[in-house]
Amino acid sequence: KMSLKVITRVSFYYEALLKLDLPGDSYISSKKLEEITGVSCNQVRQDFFYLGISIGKQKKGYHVEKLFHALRKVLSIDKGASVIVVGAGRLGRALSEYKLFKVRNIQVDALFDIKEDLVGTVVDIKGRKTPIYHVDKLGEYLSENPNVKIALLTVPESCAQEILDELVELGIKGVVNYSPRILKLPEKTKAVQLVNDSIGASLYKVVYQTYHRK
Amino acid sequence: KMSLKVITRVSFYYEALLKLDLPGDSYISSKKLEEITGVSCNQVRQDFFYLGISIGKQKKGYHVEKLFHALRKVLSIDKGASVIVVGAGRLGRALSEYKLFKVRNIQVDALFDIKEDLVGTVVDIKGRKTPIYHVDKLGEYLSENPNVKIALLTVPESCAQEILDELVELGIKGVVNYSPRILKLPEKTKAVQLVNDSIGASLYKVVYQTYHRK
Ligand SMILES: NC(=O)c1ccc[n+]([C@@H]2O[C@H](COP(=O)([O-])OP(=O)(O)OC[C@H]3O[C@@H](n4cnc5c(N)ncnc54)[C@H](O)[C@@H]3O)[C@@H](O)[C@H]2O)c1
Ligand SMILES: NC(=O)c1ccc[n+]([C@@H]2O[C@H](COP(=O)([O-])OP(=O)(O)OC[C@H]3O[C@@H](n4cnc5c(N)ncnc54)[C@H](O)[C@@H]3O)[C@@H](O)[C@H]2O)c1
Repeated sequence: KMSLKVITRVSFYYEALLKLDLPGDSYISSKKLEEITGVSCNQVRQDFFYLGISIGKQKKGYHVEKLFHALRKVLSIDKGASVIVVGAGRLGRALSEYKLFKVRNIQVDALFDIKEDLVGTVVDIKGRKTPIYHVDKLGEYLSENPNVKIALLTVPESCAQEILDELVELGIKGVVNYSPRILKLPEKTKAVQLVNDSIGASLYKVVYQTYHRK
Repeated sequence: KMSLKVITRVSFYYEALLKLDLPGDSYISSKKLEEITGVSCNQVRQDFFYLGISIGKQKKGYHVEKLFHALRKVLSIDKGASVIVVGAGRLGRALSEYKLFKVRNIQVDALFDIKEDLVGTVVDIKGRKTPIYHVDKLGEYLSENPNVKIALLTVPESCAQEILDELVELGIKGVVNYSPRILKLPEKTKAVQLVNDSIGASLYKVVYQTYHRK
């Protein structure tokens, strides 16, 4: 079982590969990965060595298809992961349709909302019509789909805690919280992973670097 | 001038403070910050010491209002930063209205798009009506607003590179790219910061931890 630091770096490598969109039978160097992810090529090579990913005999770099395969396995998404989105507003729908989720084998199977004009409609995810249900149907949906263990929380901050409590109650094991509030997990739920995500961090770096160059 | 690692941690502390929403005259401990950001309380204390932020005489922890002030200064957002959003779709609008941007002194001053039903409308950002202009007006807008140096790129990946090229041409100095593609900066533009952001990383961690606990 790997440390979260390694998993985080592995997700950066995987993300970089996805965004480069290289042909499967091409090669990528640790130097290129350093350029894109900011992780030193030494650390990259060290990680791959530790993960049993080797450079081919011809030392051209790492074989892209093989690397994809290995990284997916490490991230446990080689079998694919089904997630739900609660809060089918702008961020919720932008996330559901985000191309990289599909390519990553992470599939949004359903969305939930309370707005009448959203409930009962579908979101088109690469040709697959994904339904938006009423949030009251969460319990029913999760008992019929016990393989769904992860939820993305994109509701307004005023109801984020209450929705989280319900999800935990219904057996969800992992939640990514996008609302701008620190949420609490009930005492006895040690087995639930709660992560806060935010599109903010990069913006700070850019602001800082931009204003410190002049 | 600080290393990006320190800036990144500082942005986590700032973000954590924002999301905790504590009264300005209360105190926060390094332990609490460790709990929320995952940065060890030793590192937190070390960073604050380095940044000249001290614990009050009563050792209650760090004074929240003073801490906010100091962190904003470090991040260069104490004077506020004006940014524009190009691509006023779901992600673009979700970002513009994101409560934490306003609180962070990062202000979205304008959005740009090509869709007829969006151009000419306004986005309500905490009561301030923010206009959506046609992307053809980018040049005109930036020459009239030379203080705007940063753009958030939330257009479809097919036109992301072309829009980036134009922004660089027009003097933009910092770009956060949200499209799922690695963009290239023209050779001679060493002074432009380009950062790729993605709401993906946290999801991988949650998937990994969720499937490795069973
Ligand atoms: N983390 C980030 O970087 C970031 C960026 C932008 C927005 N946000 C946050 O993400 C959230 C969504 O932002 P948005 O711009 O998409 O807002 P939005 O208003 O477009 O979407 C919120 C949706 O949640 C639905 N909703 C409300 N109560 C609900 C409930 N009880 N159950 C199910 N659905 C419910 C609403 O009907 C709406 O469709 C907000 O909390 C916002 O602050 C985070
Ligand atoms: N980084 C992430 O985590 C993440 C998550 C979700 C989506 N995305 C990406 O963000 C982008 C936007 O996603 P979305 O769901 O908001 O899509 P969207 O279709 O709702 O928004 C795109 C907007 O860009 C506008 N546009 C198109 N061409 C333009 C041009 N030449 N100039 C100006 N505006 C133009 C469109 O009219 C539309 O309003 C996509 O590239 C998507 O893949 C990233």
